[in-house]
Amino acid sequence: MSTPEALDRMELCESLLTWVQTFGVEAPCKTVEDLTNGVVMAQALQKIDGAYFNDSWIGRIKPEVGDNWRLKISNLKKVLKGILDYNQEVLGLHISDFTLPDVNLLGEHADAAELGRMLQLILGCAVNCEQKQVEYIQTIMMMEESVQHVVMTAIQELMSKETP
Amino acid sequence: DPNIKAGAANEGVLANFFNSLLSKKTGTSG
Repeated sequence: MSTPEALDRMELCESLLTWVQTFGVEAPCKTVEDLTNGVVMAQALQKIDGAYFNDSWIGRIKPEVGDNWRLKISNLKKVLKGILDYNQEVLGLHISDFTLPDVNLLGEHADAAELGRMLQLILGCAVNCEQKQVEYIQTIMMMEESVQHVVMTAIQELMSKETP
Repeated sequence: DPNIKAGAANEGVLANFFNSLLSKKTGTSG
């Protein structure tokens, strides 16, 4: 495989924010700020694999955290751990040499680059999950070309860092 | 028009990538 292009982290965030809206989750997901409490990401993960990210798992994510950044970070830590565990336990993939999202920067400062990394990991779960991967890939193929390009580069970057 | 050509080439790259991803997932060729 050719070397993936370097990702513009702001562009990544913007494109993946557009992508996450295709999940049609209940919680608002238009802006970076909307995603800093982890609720949208948890709901998207539940749509990706409801058996793994079940009601008991999502019940640990606090839905009403307001502006309390400590609670936001606590939610984000659970989401990130869920993603990493899912990769290992279900997908059998270990992501090495990938800079993990800094949940403190995301929760406290709504850092777009960190949100981009987090959504990139969720994208990896979507295109690798057994049940609905085809549906998710086809949805991406229906999106605007510029978004597709960023998504492709994000998947290539992830694939280059995944080891069985 | 070079812009149209570049656009078409980009479209081809994207289609190739996602189709190959799909065929890897479904175990089908093409």
